[in-house]
Amino acid sequence: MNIFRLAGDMTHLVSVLVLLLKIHTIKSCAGISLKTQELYALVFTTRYLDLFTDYISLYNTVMKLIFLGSSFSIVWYIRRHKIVRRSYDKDQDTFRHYFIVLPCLVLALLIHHKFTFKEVMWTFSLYLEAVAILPQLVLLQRTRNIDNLTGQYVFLLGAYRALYILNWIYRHYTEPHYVHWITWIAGIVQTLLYADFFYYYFQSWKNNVKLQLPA
Amino acid sequence: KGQPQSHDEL
Repeated sequence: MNIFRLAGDMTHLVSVLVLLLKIHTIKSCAGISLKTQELYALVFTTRYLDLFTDYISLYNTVMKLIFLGSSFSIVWYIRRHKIVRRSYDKDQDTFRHYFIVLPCLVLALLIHHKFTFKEVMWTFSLYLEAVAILPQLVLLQRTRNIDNLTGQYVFLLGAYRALYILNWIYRHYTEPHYVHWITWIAGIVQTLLYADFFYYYFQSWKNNVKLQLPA
Repeated sequence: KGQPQSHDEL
């Protein structure tokens, strides 16, 4: 464990808890893409298949349970909660899951480190996580209004992966055998996807104006 | 080492 990875995990944890708290407190999911939340639940499910088979550390197991629990809770709130579901904008949140899931699945079947079920699922979860934010970014551009909690959520989500890249650089230099190019590429693609959002987020923060994404 | 690379990460 290094400071970059810990900071990344904490940033990731805060981002999902901020979102869960927002939905639970104001009983609204306005501006939140259910599609993205469902994709994240799928990311955690396919990535943490080793939850009960390989024990790495208490921290690792606890964090996996928190991420799984929070992502499924968020999906449950938006789908099932009698008040929250009313604020879900299903006409705007129309990104097709399979446009994202299928290419990631095909890519994982083609490009992986080992052709085993767990390894292909793990690789699939890396590719999926890189693009899972797309429905949320599309929704933000369509609705054009970004309440600052949603803006913070997306920002923290991007920041966590950027911190992970620093973690991979650190591990690359401190653990000689540690080279995992698939992780690198998926992580860099993911962070680049956030780059333009970061740009507009900082612009709005610097000029102290409401965050607006160009149409 | 037990864990293959980056499988010990979240």
